[in-house]
Amino acid sequence: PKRVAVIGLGRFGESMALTLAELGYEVTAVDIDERRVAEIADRVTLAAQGDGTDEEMLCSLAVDQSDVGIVGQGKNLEASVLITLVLKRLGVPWVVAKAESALHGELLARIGADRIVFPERDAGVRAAHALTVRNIDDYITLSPTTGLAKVDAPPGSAGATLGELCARLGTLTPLLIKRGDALLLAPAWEERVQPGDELVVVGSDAAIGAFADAEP
Amino acid sequence: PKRVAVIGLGRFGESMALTLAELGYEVTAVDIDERRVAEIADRVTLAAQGDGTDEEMLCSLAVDQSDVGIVGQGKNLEASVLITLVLKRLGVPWVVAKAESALHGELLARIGADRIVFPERDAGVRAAHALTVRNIDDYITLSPTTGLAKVDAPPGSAGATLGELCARLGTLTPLLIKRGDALLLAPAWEERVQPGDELVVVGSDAAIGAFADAEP
Ligand SMILES: Nc1ncnc2c1ncn2[C@@H]1O[C@H](COP(=O)(O)OP(=O)(O)OP(=O)(O)O)[C@@H](O)[C@H]1O
Ligand SMILES: Nc1ncnc2c1ncn2[C@@H]1O[C@H](COP(=O)(O)OP(=O)(O)OP(=O)(O)O)[C@@H](O)[C@H]1O
Repeated sequence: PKRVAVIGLGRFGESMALTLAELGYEVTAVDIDERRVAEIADRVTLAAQGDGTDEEMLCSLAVDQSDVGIVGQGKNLEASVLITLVLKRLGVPWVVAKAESALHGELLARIGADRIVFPERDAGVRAAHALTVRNIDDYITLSPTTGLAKVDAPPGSAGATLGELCARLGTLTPLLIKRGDALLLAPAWEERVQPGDELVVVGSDAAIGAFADAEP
Repeated sequence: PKRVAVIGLGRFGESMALTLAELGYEVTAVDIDERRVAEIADRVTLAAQGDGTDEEMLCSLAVDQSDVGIVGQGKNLEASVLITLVLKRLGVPWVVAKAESALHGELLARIGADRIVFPERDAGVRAAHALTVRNIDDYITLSPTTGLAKVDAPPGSAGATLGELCARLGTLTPLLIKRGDALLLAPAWEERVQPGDELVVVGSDAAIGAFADAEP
Protein backbone atom coordinates (compact mmCIF):
# COMPACT_ATOMS: atom_id res chain seq x y z
CA PRO A 1 0.00 0.00 0.00
CA LYS A 2 1.04 3.61 -0.45
CA ARG A 3 2.95 5.36 2.31
CA VAL A 4 1.70 8.69 3.55
CA ALA A 5 3.37 11.02 6.02
CA VAL A 6 1.08 13.42 7.89
CA ILE A 7 2.85 16.34 9.53
CA GLY A 8 0.65 18.22 11.98
CA LEU A 9 -2.28 16.49 13.65
CA GLY A 10 -4.85 19.27 14.03
CA ARG A 11 -8.43 18.42 13.10
CA PHE A 12 -7.58 18.33 9.38
CA GLY A 13 -4.35 16.37 9.75
CA GLU A 14 -5.75 13.90 12.23
CA SER A 15 -8.86 13.29 10.14
CA MET A 16 -6.70 12.69 7.04
CA ALA A 17 -4.38 10.34 8.93
CA LEU A 18 -7.24 8.28 10.35
CA THR A 19 -9.19 8.11 7.08
CA LEU A 20 -6.07 7.11 5.14
CA ALA A 21 -5.34 4.40 7.70
CA GLU A 22 -8.89 3.08 7.25
CA LEU A 23 -8.38 3.15 3.46
CA GLY A 24 -5.39 0.86 3.90
CA TYR A 25 -2.52 3.31 3.53
CA GLU A 26 0.66 3.04 5.62
CA VAL A 27 0.44 6.21 7.69
CA THR A 28 3.30 7.92 9.52
CA ALA A 29 1.96 10.69 11.75
CA VAL A 30 4.15 13.42 13.17
CA ASP A 31 3.33 16.26 15.55
CA ILE A 32 5.42 18.56 17.69
CA ASP A 33 2.93 17.98 20.53
CA GLU A 34 3.42 14.63 22.26
CA ARG A 35 -0.24 14.43 23.33
CA ARG A 36 -1.46 14.53 19.74
CA VAL A 37 0.98 11.76 18.90
CA ALA A 38 -0.14 9.61 21.83
CA GLU A 39 -3.80 10.05 20.88
CA ILE A 40 -3.32 8.64 17.41
CA ALA A 41 -0.52 6.13 17.97
CA ASP A 42 -2.62 2.96 18.03
CA ARG A 43 -4.53 3.85 14.88
CA VAL A 44 -1.70 4.52 12.43
CA THR A 45 1.36 2.60 11.28
CA LEU A 46 3.84 4.89 13.03
CA ALA A 47 3.34 7.96 15.20
CA ALA A 48 6.23 10.13 16.39
CA GLN A 49 6.77 13.40 18.18
CA GLY A 50 8.87 15.80 16.19
CA ASP A 51 9.30 19.10 14.38
CA GLY A 52 8.18 18.85 10.77
CA THR A 53 10.76 21.44 9.70
CA ASP A 54 13.57 19.11 10.81
CA GLU A 55 14.75 17.30 7.68
CA GLU A 56 16.95 14.85 9.60
CA MET A 57 14.18 13.87 11.99
CA LEU A 58 11.84 13.22 9.06
CA CYS A 59 14.46 11.02 7.35
CA SER A 60 14.91 9.00 10.52
CA LEU A 61 11.18 8.22 10.23
CA ALA A 62 11.60 7.27 6.54
CA VAL A 63 9.39 10.17 5.49
CA ASP A 64 11.68 10.56 2.46
CA GLN A 65 10.30 7.17 1.33
CA SER A 66 6.71 8.43 1.43
CA ASP A 67 4.56 8.52 -1.69
CA VAL A 68 2.49 11.38 -0.28
CA GLY A 69 3.07 14.08 2.31
CA ILE A 70 0.31 15.97 4.13
CA VAL A 71 1.02 19.32 5.74
CA GLY A 72 -1.66 19.61 8.42
CA GLN A 73 -0.06 22.52 10.22
CA GLY A 74 -1.44 25.79 8.92
CA LYS A 75 -1.57 28.52 11.51
CA ASN A 76 2.17 29.11 11.68
CA LEU A 77 2.87 30.33 8.15
CA GLU A 78 6.62 29.99 8.38
CA ALA A 79 6.42 26.41 9.68
CA SER A 80 3.81 25.52 7.06
CA VAL A 81 6.02 26.80 4.25
CA LEU A 82 9.15 25.14 5.64
CA ILE A 83 7.48 21.76 6.16
CA THR A 84 6.19 21.85 2.57
CA LEU A 85 9.63 22.76 1.25
CA VAL A 86 11.36 20.07 3.32
CA LEU A 87 8.96 17.38 2.05
CA LYS A 88 9.67 18.41 -1.53
CA ARG A 89 13.44 18.50 -0.90
CA LEU A 90 13.17 14.97 0.50
CA GLY A 91 11.68 13.88 -2.81
CA VAL A 92 8.10 13.26 -1.70
CA PRO A 93 6.30 13.23 -5.08
CA TRP A 94 2.85 14.48 -3.97
CA VAL A 95 2.32 17.02 -1.21
CA VAL A 96 -1.09 18.19 0.01
CA ALA A 97 -1.11 21.26 2.24
CA LYS A 98 -3.82 23.00 4.19
CA ALA A 99 -3.92 26.77 3.72
CA GLU A 100 -5.34 29.41 6.03
CA SER A 101 -6.01 31.98 3.29
CA ALA A 102 -5.90 32.41 -0.47
CA LEU A 103 -2.52 34.16 -0.21
CA HIS A 104 -1.14 31.41 2.02
CA GLY A 105 -2.36 28.87 -0.54
CA GLU A 106 -0.64 30.65 -3.39
CA LEU A 107 2.58 30.78 -1.41
CA LEU A 108 2.43 27.03 -0.70
CA ALA A 109 1.72 26.27 -4.35
CA ARG A 110 4.67 28.33 -5.49
CA ILE A 111 7.06 26.50 -3.20
CA GLY A 112 5.89 23.14 -4.46
CA ALA A 113 2.67 21.92 -2.83
CA ASP A 114 0.76 19.80 -5.36
CA ARG A 115 -2.68 20.30 -3.87
CA ILE A 116 -3.94 23.02 -1.54
CA VAL A 117 -6.94 22.49 0.72
CA PHE A 118 -9.10 25.31 2.11
CA PRO A 119 -11.28 23.48 4.69
CA GLU A 120 -13.41 26.37 5.95
CA ARG A 121 -14.01 27.95 2.55
CA ASP A 122 -14.83 24.59 0.93
CA ALA A 123 -17.17 23.66 3.78
CA GLY A 124 -19.00 26.95 3.26
CA VAL A 125 -19.51 26.34 -0.46
CA ARG A 126 -20.70 22.80 0.13
CA ALA A 127 -23.02 23.72 3.00
CA ALA A 128 -24.50 26.51 0.88
CA HIS A 129 -25.39 24.04 -1.90
CA ALA A 130 -26.64 21.54 0.65
CA LEU A 131 -29.02 24.21 1.98
CA THR A 132 -30.80 24.18 -1.37
CA VAL A 133 -31.59 20.63 -0.51
CA ARG A 134 -31.74 20.08 3.22
CA ASN A 135 -32.08 16.37 2.98
CA ILE A 136 -29.17 15.79 0.70
CA ASP A 137 -26.31 13.82 1.99
CA ASP A 138 -23.73 14.97 -0.53
CA TYR A 139 -23.40 17.02 -3.68
CA ILE A 140 -21.13 17.43 -6.72
CA THR A 141 -21.21 20.65 -8.73
CA LEU A 142 -21.58 20.24 -12.48
CA SER A 143 -22.30 23.88 -13.29
CA PRO A 144 -23.30 26.94 -11.26
CA THR A 145 -26.94 25.82 -11.44
CA THR A 146 -26.80 22.04 -11.81
CA GLY A 147 -25.35 19.16 -9.92
CA LEU A 148 -25.44 15.62 -8.74
CA ALA A 149 -26.83 14.87 -5.33
CA LYS A 150 -27.05 11.84 -3.08
CA VAL A 151 -30.41 12.01 -1.37
CA ASP A 152 -32.30 9.81 1.07
CA ALA A 153 -35.55 8.69 -0.54
CA PRO A 154 -37.96 11.51 0.36
CA PRO A 155 -40.41 10.88 3.21
CA GLY A 156 -43.47 9.02 1.97
CA SER A 157 -41.88 8.08 -1.34
CA ALA A 158 -41.75 4.34 -0.66
CA GLY A 159 -43.80 2.50 -3.26
CA ALA A 160 -43.76 5.36 -5.76
CA THR A 161 -41.95 4.83 -9.06
CA LEU A 162 -38.95 6.96 -10.04
CA GLY A 163 -41.04 8.26 -12.91
CA GLU A 164 -43.76 9.47 -10.56
CA LEU A 165 -41.19 11.15 -8.31
CA CYS A 166 -39.01 12.78 -10.96
CA ALA A 167 -41.03 13.46 -14.08
CA ARG A 168 -42.93 16.52 -12.93
CA LEU A 169 -39.77 18.21 -11.72
CA GLY A 170 -38.41 18.95 -15.14
CA THR A 171 -34.78 18.12 -15.66
CA LEU A 172 -34.12 15.51 -13.00
CA THR A 173 -32.71 12.08 -13.75
CA PRO A 174 -32.07 9.30 -11.28
CA LEU A 175 -28.65 7.78 -11.94
CA LEU A 176 -28.55 5.03 -9.36
CA ILE A 177 -30.21 3.64 -6.25
CA LYS A 178 -28.22 2.41 -3.28
CA ARG A 179 -30.32 -0.24 -1.56
CA GLY A 180 -28.48 -1.71 1.38
CA ASP A 181 -25.19 -2.91 -0.09
CA ALA A 182 -26.53 -3.19 -3.61
CA LEU A 183 -26.14 -0.55 -6.33
CA LEU A 184 -28.82 -0.38 -9.02
CA LEU A 185 -27.34 1.58 -11.90
CA ALA A 186 -29.43 3.37 -14.54
CA PRO A 187 -32.67 2.33 -12.82
CA ALA A 188 -35.82 2.16 -14.90
CA TRP A 189 -38.51 4.79 -14.55
CA GLU A 190 -40.82 1.97 -13.38
CA GLU A 191 -38.54 1.07 -10.46
CA ARG A 192 -40.36 1.50 -7.15
CA VAL A 193 -38.57 3.22 -4.28
CA GLN A 194 -38.15 1.19 -1.09
CA PRO A 195 -37.75 2.50 2.48
CA GLY A 196 -34.10 3.16 3.23
CA ASP A 197 -33.16 3.72 -0.42
CA GLU A 198 -30.54 6.34 -1.19
CA LEU A 199 -30.79 7.93 -4.62
CA VAL A 200 -28.23 9.72 -6.73
CA VAL A 201 -29.93 12.20 -9.03
CA VAL A 202 -28.65 14.73 -11.56
CA GLY A 203 -30.31 17.93 -12.67
CA SER A 204 -30.82 21.56 -11.85
CA ASP A 205 -30.31 22.62 -8.25
CA ALA A 206 -33.94 23.71 -8.17
CA ALA A 207 -35.18 20.29 -9.32
CA ILE A 208 -32.90 18.56 -6.81
CA GLY A 209 -34.26 20.77 -4.08
CA ALA A 210 -37.86 20.13 -5.05
CA PHE A 211 -37.18 16.41 -5.14
CA ALA A 212 -35.58 16.15 -1.74
CA ASP A 213 -38.11 18.39 -0.03
CA ALA A 214 -41.11 16.68 -1.61
CA GLU A 215 -44.03 16.21 0.77
CA PRO A 216 -45.78 12.84 0.64
CA PRO B 1 -36.13 33.62 -2.67
CA LYS B 2 -35.27 32.28 0.75
CA ARG B 3 -33.81 34.60 3.34
CA VAL B 4 -30.64 33.55 5.12
CA ALA B 5 -28.91 35.30 8.00
CA VAL B 6 -25.19 34.62 8.38
CA ILE B 7 -23.77 35.53 11.79
CA GLY B 8 -19.97 35.57 11.85
CA LEU B 9 -18.01 36.16 8.65
CA GLY B 10 -14.89 34.05 9.15
CA ARG B 11 -13.76 31.95 6.20
CA PHE B 12 -16.69 29.54 6.62
CA GLY B 13 -19.33 32.20 7.20
CA GLU B 14 -18.11 34.47 4.43
CA SER B 15 -17.90 31.60 1.95
CA MET B 16 -21.44 30.52 2.85
CA ALA B 17 -22.77 34.07 2.55
CA LEU B 18 -21.18 34.64 -0.86
CA THR B 19 -22.18 31.26 -2.27
CA LEU B 20 -25.75 31.68 -1.06
CA ALA B 21 -25.89 35.14 -2.63
CA GLU B 22 -24.71 33.62 -5.94
CA LEU B 23 -27.38 30.94 -5.61
CA GLY B 24 -30.01 33.67 -5.43
CA TYR B 25 -30.77 33.76 -1.70
CA GLU B 26 -31.46 37.01 0.15
CA VAL B 27 -28.45 37.17 2.44
CA THR B 28 -28.15 39.25 5.61
CA ALA B 29 -24.58 39.16 6.89
CA VAL B 30 -23.65 40.19 10.42
CA ASP B 31 -20.26 40.43 12.10
CA ILE B 32 -19.00 42.12 15.22
CA ASP B 33 -15.99 43.34 13.22
CA GLU B 34 -16.82 46.33 10.99
CA ARG B 35 -14.05 45.47 8.49
CA ARG B 36 -15.56 42.06 7.75
CA VAL B 37 -18.91 43.76 7.17
CA ALA B 38 -17.43 46.36 4.84
CA GLU B 39 -15.63 43.70 2.82
CA ILE B 40 -18.82 41.82 2.01
CA ALA B 41 -21.36 44.67 1.88
CA ASP B 42 -21.61 45.00 -1.90
CA ARG B 43 -22.06 41.29 -2.46
CA VAL B 44 -24.97 40.50 -0.15
CA THR B 45 -28.48 41.88 0.31
CA LEU B 46 -27.72 43.47 3.68
CA ALA B 47 -24.53 43.63 5.73
CA ALA B 48 -24.43 45.04 9.26
CA GLN B 49 -22.01 45.31 12.13
CA GLY B 50 -23.36 43.81 15.31
CA ASP B 51 -23.17 41.24 18.09
CA GLY B 52 -24.95 38.03 17.14
CA THR B 53 -25.88 37.38 20.77
CA ASP B 54 -27.98 40.55 20.80
CA GLU B 55 -31.57 39.47 20.13
CA GLU B 56 -32.85 43.05 19.70
CA MET B 57 -30.17 43.96 17.18
CA LEU B 58 -30.95 40.83 15.15
CA CYS B 59 -34.67 41.69 15.13
CA SER B 60 -33.89 45.19 13.90
CA LEU B 61 -32.24 43.48 10.90
CA ALA B 62 -35.32 41.23 10.41
CA VAL B 63 -33.25 38.16 11.21
CA ASP B 64 -36.35 36.77 12.94
CA GLN B 65 -37.90 36.65 9.44
CA SER B 66 -35.10 34.47 8.10
CA ASP B 67 -35.76 30.98 6.77
CA VAL B 68 -32.24 29.88 7.64
CA GLY B 69 -29.61 31.02 10.12
CA ILE B 70 -25.90 30.29 9.82
CA VAL B 71 -23.64 30.49 12.85
CA GLY B 72 -20.20 31.13 11.39
CA GLN B 73 -18.58 32.10 14.66
CA GLY B 74 -17.01 29.06 16.28
CA LYS B 75 -13.92 29.85 18.32
CA ASN B 76 -15.76 31.56 21.19
CA LEU B 77 -17.84 28.67 22.52
CA GLU B 78 -20.09 30.81 24.68
CA ALA B 79 -20.90 33.19 21.82
CA SER B 80 -21.45 30.28 19.43
CA VAL B 81 -23.93 28.66 21.80
CA LEU B 82 -25.71 31.94 22.55
CA ILE B 83 -26.04 32.95 18.89
CA THR B 84 -27.52 29.52 18.09
CA LEU B 85 -29.97 29.78 20.99
CA VAL B 86 -30.98 33.32 20.03
CA LEU B 87 -31.68 32.31 16.41
CA LYS B 88 -33.89 29.47 17.64
CA ARG B 89 -35.69 31.76 20.12
CA LEU B 90 -36.34 34.17 17.24
CA GLY B 91 -38.10 31.34 15.43
CA VAL B 92 -35.57 30.71 12.66
CA PRO B 93 -36.67 27.27 11.45
CA TRP B 94 -33.31 25.92 10.21
CA VAL B 95 -29.98 26.73 11.85
CA VAL B 96 -26.61 25.53 10.57
CA ALA B 97 -23.67 25.96 12.94
CA LYS B 98 -19.95 25.42 12.56
CA ALA B 99 -18.37 23.45 15.40
CA GLU B 100 -14.77 23.44 16.53
CA SER B 101 -14.86 19.93 18.05
CA ALA B 102 -17.12 16.91 18.40
CA LEU B 103 -18.11 18.02 21.92
CA HIS B 104 -18.85 21.55 20.72
CA GLY B 105 -20.98 20.05 17.95
CA GLU B 106 -22.99 17.96 20.39
CA LEU B 107 -23.56 20.98 22.59
CA LEU B 108 -24.86 23.02 19.63
CA ALA B 109 -27.13 20.17 18.54
CA ARG B 110 -28.62 19.88 22.01
CA ILE B 111 -29.45 23.56 22.15
CA GLY B 112 -31.21 23.42 18.80
CA ALA B 113 -28.84 23.63 15.83
CA ASP B 114 -30.36 21.62 12.94
CA ARG B 115 -27.11 20.89 11.12
CA ILE B 116 -23.54 20.95 12.44
CA VAL B 117 -20.58 21.45 10.13
CA PHE B 118 -17.02 20.31 10.92
CA PRO B 119 -14.98 22.00 8.15
CA GLU B 120 -11.51 20.72 9.03
CA ARG B 121 -12.57 17.16 9.81
CA ASP B 122 -14.74 16.91 6.68
CA ALA B 123 -11.97 18.36 4.52
CA GLY B 124 -9.61 15.70 5.86
CA VAL B 125 -11.99 12.85 5.02
CA ARG B 126 -12.62 14.21 1.54
CA ALA B 127 -8.96 14.89 0.81
CA ALA B 128 -8.08 11.38 1.96
CA HIS B 129 -10.54 9.85 -0.53
CA ALA B 130 -9.36 12.26 -3.21
CA LEU B 131 -5.80 11.02 -2.68
CA THR B 132 -6.91 7.63 -3.97
CA VAL B 133 -7.62 9.45 -7.16
CA ARG B 134 -5.39 12.47 -7.60
CA ASN B 135 -7.12 13.75 -10.67
CA ILE B 136 -10.60 13.67 -9.31
CA ASP B 137 -12.41 16.87 -8.99
CA ASP B 138 -15.01 15.69 -6.53
CA TYR B 139 -16.23 12.58 -4.82
CA ILE B 140 -19.34 11.18 -3.11
CA THR B 141 -19.03 8.21 -0.75
CA LEU B 142 -21.40 5.33 -1.40
CA SER B 143 -19.76 2.83 0.93
CA PRO B 144 -16.40 2.60 2.68
CA THR B 145 -14.87 1.18 -0.51
CA THR B 146 -17.00 2.57 -3.34
CA GLY B 147 -18.04 5.93 -4.58
CA LEU B 148 -18.94 8.30 -7.32
CA ALA B 149 -16.28 10.58 -8.71
CA LYS B 150 -16.16 13.47 -11.14
CA VAL B 151 -12.96 13.09 -13.13
CA ASP B 152 -11.34 14.97 -15.97
CA ALA B 153 -10.97 12.67 -18.97
CA PRO B 154 -7.60 10.99 -18.33
CA PRO B 155 -4.62 12.28 -20.34
CA GLY B 156 -4.48 10.66 -23.77
CA SER B 157 -8.01 9.28 -23.53
CA ALA B 158 -9.46 11.44 -26.30
CA GLY B 159 -10.81 9.25 -29.08
CA ALA B 160 -11.06 6.14 -26.91
CA THR B 161 -14.50 4.71 -26.22
CA LEU B 162 -15.88 4.48 -22.69
CA GLY B 163 -15.85 0.72 -23.09
CA GLU B 164 -12.14 0.72 -23.87
CA LEU B 165 -11.41 2.97 -20.89
CA CYS B 166 -13.62 1.28 -18.29
CA ALA B 167 -14.09 -2.35 -19.13
CA ARG B 168 -10.74 -3.67 -17.98
CA LEU B 169 -11.04 -1.95 -14.62
CA GLY B 170 -13.70 -4.23 -13.27
CA THR B 171 -16.61 -2.56 -11.57
CA LEU B 172 -16.53 0.92 -13.08
CA THR B 173 -19.50 2.46 -14.83
CA PRO B 174 -19.63 5.87 -16.49
CA LEU B 175 -22.84 7.62 -15.46
CA LEU B 176 -22.56 10.81 -17.45
CA ILE B 177 -20.25 13.01 -19.50
CA LYS B 178 -20.12 16.76 -19.10
CA ARG B 179 -19.06 18.19 -22.45
CA GLY B 180 -19.00 21.96 -22.32
CA ASP B 181 -22.47 22.93 -21.17
CA ALA B 182 -24.07 19.69 -22.30
CA LEU B 183 -24.75 16.69 -20.10
CA LEU B 184 -24.80 13.25 -21.75
CA LEU B 185 -26.58 10.92 -19.37
CA ALA B 186 -26.18 7.14 -19.40
CA PRO B 187 -23.64 7.34 -22.24
CA ALA B 188 -23.18 4.32 -24.45
CA TRP B 189 -20.07 2.19 -24.15
CA GLU B 190 -19.33 3.16 -27.78
CA GLU B 191 -19.25 6.88 -26.92
CA ARG B 192 -15.83 8.34 -27.71
CA VAL B 193 -14.21 10.67 -25.18
CA GLN B 194 -13.41 14.19 -26.39
CA PRO B 195 -10.72 16.56 -25.07
CA GLY B 196 -12.10 18.60 -22.19
CA ASP B 197 -14.73 16.02 -21.22
CA GLU B 198 -15.51 15.58 -17.53
CA LEU B 199 -16.80 12.15 -16.56
CA VAL B 200 -18.82 11.01 -13.59
CA VAL B 201 -18.08 7.37 -12.83
CA VAL B 202 -19.24 4.98 -10.14
CA GLY B 203 -17.43 1.96 -8.78
CA SER B 204 -14.85 0.82 -6.29
CA ASP B 205 -12.32 3.37 -5.08
CA ALA B 206 -9.60 1.21 -6.58
CA ALA B 207 -11.24 1.20 -10.02
CA ILE B 208 -11.81 4.94 -9.83
CA GLY B 209 -8.17 5.44 -8.95
CA ALA B 210 -6.97 3.25 -11.77
CA PHE B 211 -9.24 5.08 -14.19
CA ALA B 212 -8.12 8.56 -13.28
CA ASP B 213 -4.44 7.71 -13.17
CA ALA B 214 -4.50 5.80 -16.43
CA GLU B 215 -1.48 6.39 -18.65
CA PRO B 216 -2.21 6.88 -22.34
N1 LIG C 1 6.77 22.48 13.46
C1 LIG C 1 5.78 21.59 13.63
N2 LIG C 1 6.00 20.29 13.31
C2 LIG C 1 5.03 19.37 13.48
N3 LIG C 1 3.81 19.64 13.96
C3 LIG C 1 3.54 20.91 14.29
C4 LIG C 1 4.50 21.94 14.14
N4 LIG C 1 3.93 23.10 14.57
C5 LIG C 1 2.68 22.82 14.96
N5 LIG C 1 2.43 21.50 14.81
C6 LIG C 1 1.18 20.79 15.06
O1 LIG C 1 0.34 20.95 13.95
C7 LIG C 1 -1.02 20.76 14.36
C8 LIG C 1 -1.94 21.73 13.62
O2 LIG C 1 -1.57 23.02 13.90
P1 LIG C 1 -2.42 24.29 13.49
O3 LIG C 1 -1.86 25.42 14.25
O4 LIG C 1 -2.53 24.44 12.03
O5 LIG C 1 -3.78 23.95 14.12
P2 LIG C 1 -5.28 23.81 13.94
O6 LIG C 1 -5.87 25.10 13.53
O7 LIG C 1 -5.77 23.21 15.22
O8 LIG C 1 -5.51 22.82 12.78
P3 LIG C 1 -6.95 22.35 12.22
O9 LIG C 1 -7.59 23.57 11.67
O10 LIG C 1 -6.62 21.32 11.22
O11 LIG C 1 -7.67 21.81 13.39
C9 LIG C 1 -1.02 20.92 15.88
O12 LIG C 1 -1.37 19.67 16.45
C10 LIG C 1 0.40 21.30 16.24
O13 LIG C 1 0.85 20.71 17.45
N1 LIG D 1 -20.61 37.90 19.07
C1 LIG D 1 -20.35 37.93 17.75
N2 LIG D 1 -21.32 38.34 16.89
C2 LIG D 1 -21.08 38.37 15.55
N3 LIG D 1 -19.91 38.03 14.97
C3 LIG D 1 -18.92 37.63 15.80
C4 LIG D 1 -19.08 37.56 17.21
N4 LIG D 1 -17.91 37.13 17.75
C5 LIG D 1 -17.04 36.94 16.72
N5 LIG D 1 -17.65 37.25 15.55
C6 LIG D 1 -17.08 37.15 14.21
O1 LIG D 1 -17.21 35.80 13.77
C7 LIG D 1 -16.22 35.55 12.76
C8 LIG D 1 -15.68 34.12 12.91
O2 LIG D 1 -15.11 33.96 14.15
P1 LIG D 1 -14.24 32.71 14.57
O3 LIG D 1 -13.52 33.10 15.79
O4 LIG D 1 -15.03 31.47 14.58
O5 LIG D 1 -13.19 32.69 13.44
P2 LIG D 1 -12.46 31.87 12.37
O6 LIG D 1 -11.74 30.74 12.97
O7 LIG D 1 -11.64 32.86 11.60
O8 LIG D 1 -13.56 31.29 11.44
P3 LIG D 1 -13.29 30.35 10.15
O9 LIG D 1 -12.66 29.10 10.68
O10 LIG D 1 -14.65 30.17 9.58
O11 LIG D 1 -12.37 31.13 9.29
C9 LIG D 1 -15.18 36.65 12.91
O12 LIG D 1 -15.23 37.44 11.73
C10 LIG D 1 -15.63 37.45 14.11
O13 LIG D 1 -15.39 38.84 13.96
